Amino acid sequence: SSLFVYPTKIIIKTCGTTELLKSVAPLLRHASLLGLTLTSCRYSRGNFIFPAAQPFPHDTFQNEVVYLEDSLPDSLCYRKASVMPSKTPSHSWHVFSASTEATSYPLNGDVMYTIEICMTELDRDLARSFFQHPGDGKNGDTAGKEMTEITGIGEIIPGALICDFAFDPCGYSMNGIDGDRHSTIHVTPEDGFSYASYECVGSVYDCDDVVRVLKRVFKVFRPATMSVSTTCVSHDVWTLVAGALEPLGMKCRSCAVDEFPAAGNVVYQTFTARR
Amino acid sequence: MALSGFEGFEKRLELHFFGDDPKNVGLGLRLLDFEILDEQILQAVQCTVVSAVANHYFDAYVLSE
Repeated sequence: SSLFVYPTKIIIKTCGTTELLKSVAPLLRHASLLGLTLTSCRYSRGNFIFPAAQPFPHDTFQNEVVYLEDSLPDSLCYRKASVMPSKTPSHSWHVFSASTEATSYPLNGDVMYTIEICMTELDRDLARSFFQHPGDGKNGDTAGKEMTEITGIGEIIPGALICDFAFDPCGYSMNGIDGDRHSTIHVTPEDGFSYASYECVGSVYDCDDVVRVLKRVFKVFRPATMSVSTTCVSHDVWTLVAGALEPLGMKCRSCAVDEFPAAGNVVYQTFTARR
Repeated sequence: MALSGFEGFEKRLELHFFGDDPKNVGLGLRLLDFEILDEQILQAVQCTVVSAVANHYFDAYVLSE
């Protein structure tokens, strides 16, 4: 799981049975004490592998939306919740967005995109790299650093400063910071429910980076199933995704598009291996 | 598939604010004490910080459930 704190933006991404939405009220309270006013909110997630294990309000998307609606101030009057479907069983993308304005463009003119990748059925040999070796004397920091190196994760964005951590007995998380841009990876390597996620932000003015990043991420995990969500107010970054993944043996099975307040266009694509 | 295991799929929340005080030279939310983040916000989520890094622009924390 990861937390990113920017001067006027906060991103929290948590897995397991965490109760993420319970952070909204204390966050808004403390932000208000700093003189900050909420202007937009975006919540997203895929399909849980073990939905029955999720506590309220994460037990259903409907409850999550109601909880968010109740937690947000009335000033965020442009609101939308949607489940974006796919043809791949057990894959859909849940998005809630709320904003004080119907659309939002950055003041500095730079248009950013966010790409969120969810991968399941990781290659077994590659997933083995995310298990610790009992008795090797390594702690979470040193084992995490080793995993970053041997898996090639450190090469996905070569200039990024990486903060990594290995969990005992298995699992891995890392945050990358590259100027004002973050990236993050989380891995659950156990066979039967293996999962990895990747997220990064970028500027549409160098969106060719998306192709390089997607190829490198794919080679780290070689998943059987991959979903890619791109969020951007004004650019078709998503059109580059299939061009990056299909030469690697992935086939695009579905593509769903929807528009959300402030967030812009969310495009949800699912891919499965041809093998 | 296993009957139960660790849920990998994440929930992701992104909040944007307005009104950063110029006196704070663009620090805004970064002025939140670590204790507040850890004890009041992350505790509500049921997470703790296991590793952190920062640069001129933002702070990044790796969390454990």
